[in-house]
Amino acid sequence: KEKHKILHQLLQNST
Amino acid sequence: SHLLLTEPAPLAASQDDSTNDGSLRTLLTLCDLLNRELLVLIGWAKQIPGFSALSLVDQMSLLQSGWMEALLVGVAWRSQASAGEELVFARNLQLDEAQCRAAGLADLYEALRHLTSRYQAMNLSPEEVVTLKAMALANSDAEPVDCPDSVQRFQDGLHEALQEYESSRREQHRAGRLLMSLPLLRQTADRAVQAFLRLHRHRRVPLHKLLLEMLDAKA
Repeated sequence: KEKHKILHQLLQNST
Repeated sequence: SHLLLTEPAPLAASQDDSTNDGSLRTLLTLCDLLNRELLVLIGWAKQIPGFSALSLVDQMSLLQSGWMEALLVGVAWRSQASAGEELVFARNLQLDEAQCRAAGLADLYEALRHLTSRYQAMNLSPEEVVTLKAMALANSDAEPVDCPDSVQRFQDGLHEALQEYESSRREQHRAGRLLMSLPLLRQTADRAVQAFLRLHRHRRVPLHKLLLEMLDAKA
């Protein structure tokens, strides 16, 4: 998951 | 109708001016556009009914697996209207065969023109295009899947919408024909991913972080 941190962050943003 | 409403407005390319090399400039402009399209795509995915009900792991898997297919549906749809045989990546970024060849994207050009003419022959409606795009994401055969039942429900919802739409138009065979076009989309996306990975690895074209991360997930 560390490898895909941008996608992870973008999905977690609520908007 | 929900998918039509949430379909993002097409992006414009912002011309790269960091180099005098014309074909490198084309590539950098294209990769910048793709990176921004990816950002928009992730926001769009969250608005597809059922997507946000998936676990975060499954949302990531579907996007990592299906992002290029979803983006290419848009490119092929926009390229249909092009009089010359250009690929319409954006209104201000239309590349013909010679430009693609010069940029090392001859294979991508051929694959995308093939997909475009298939869509052209099918005479897709906007409703079908947005549904196809969502189905490409839902049907991306991501592995591993955290909760297969939720992913199945997500797929079923889209399939049901498509069938309802086609039966309202009394088009008995359309839903099946659309589904049968998905393998070509998968094939085209695989070739596109390979083309961009080649650019990065062999020609050392610098890519934005998100695009690189998504390509790496497919490598």
